[in-house]
Amino acid sequence: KAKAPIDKYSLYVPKTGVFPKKFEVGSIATGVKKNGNLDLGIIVNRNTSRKSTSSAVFTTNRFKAAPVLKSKEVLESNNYEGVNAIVVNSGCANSMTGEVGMRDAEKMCDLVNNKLHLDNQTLIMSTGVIGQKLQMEKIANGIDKIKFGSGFEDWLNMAKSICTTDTFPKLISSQFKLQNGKVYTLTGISKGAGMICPNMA
Amino acid sequence: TLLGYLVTDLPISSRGIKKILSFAGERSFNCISVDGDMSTNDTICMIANGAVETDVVDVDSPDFEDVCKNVTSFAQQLAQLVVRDGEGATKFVTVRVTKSKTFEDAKIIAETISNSSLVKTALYGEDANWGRILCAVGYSKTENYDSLDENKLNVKFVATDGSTPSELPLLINGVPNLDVDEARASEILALNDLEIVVELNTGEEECNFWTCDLTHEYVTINGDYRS
Repeated sequence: KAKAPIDKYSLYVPKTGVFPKKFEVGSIATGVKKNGNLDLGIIVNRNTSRKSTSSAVFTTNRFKAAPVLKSKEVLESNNYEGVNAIVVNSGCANSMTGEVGMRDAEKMCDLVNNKLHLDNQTLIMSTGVIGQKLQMEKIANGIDKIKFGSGFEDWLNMAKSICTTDTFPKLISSQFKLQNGKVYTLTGISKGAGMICPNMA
Repeated sequence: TLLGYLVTDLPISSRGIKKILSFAGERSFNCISVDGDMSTNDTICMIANGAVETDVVDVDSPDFEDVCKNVTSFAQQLAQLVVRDGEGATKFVTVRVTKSKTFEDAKIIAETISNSSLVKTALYGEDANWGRILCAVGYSKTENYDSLDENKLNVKFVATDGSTPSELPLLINGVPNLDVDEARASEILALNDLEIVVELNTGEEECNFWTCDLTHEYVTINGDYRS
């Protein structure tokens, strides 16, 4: 049955947004994606007035990809505090890649930690084809060149950089008020279009 | 693969953020399905940097419940976007299992309906095939059958566009509705957004799960993803 296509991009992608204080984002096309689209993004916390806190839920699939294992280790070793960056690449899942994949995930985190002067404070996520090694030269080059900003376009590009078969980037942002009248902001980015039935813990 | 993160400038304690993400994730990202496949990489993380000058929100703070509620509804919006972008999807479907004895049973039943290829293809074909829904309820791997009583079961389609009657009962107290208005069924199923409601009538718990239809396009996209 042929149906009129829905223009999901115009329906669901915001045109403006307000974002949490002291976060910056950067994205770049490293060449891992064959079509030249953005494929690497980093979010960094620049707030130094307090230690950040963090938490994560991960796939319960018994075969966990290297970035999942690495992020879990970073969170636990930091006692869920002081994690200040997340690096995400798309195009290659770095899954089922054994020791080489684990080393690549660690290397990616190290490169981001070094660039941002952090001490083991970076989480990592990867998405894309399973069973292929990361093209580390391209990714290292991308991390080296990536620039950060905090404007709407920066956040939107960050959302685009983690897409795979997604037809639109998923970015939302809202502000809420505490009982004392103070306003806080929540921003969320997600990706996913297929292989979707998560059961994370 | 599902990836995502939530960032906020609110100061939250580490046990607070753990509890919030766990609660929100269980009712949002863990309640979506496009194709029933679980990735090796699914990850959702949350960072709170405390850039807002206010007291740290901990599990016993007066604001905690409210923050938890806000994060949950926010996470649901973000999770729903993934389903709306399901590969080849033309419909966004909320499967609402209500009046269950336990939340866990409601979730298992909602997930089973959401993952049924036959339910999803019927949604694509706009066929009011309640038999497939009922079938999925019956094979749900609930811990026991306490939440299920076939004589109390109601199944209905619900329109989300404000048109009336908004509800179309297909099964009432376990008995098929022989007077189903097929024209109205077609109208509801032609909507891009619709709800399937399954009332178990054995308790007070409920779970919403979000899914999409299964289309030819899904096969086209996934037939050659790697090559």
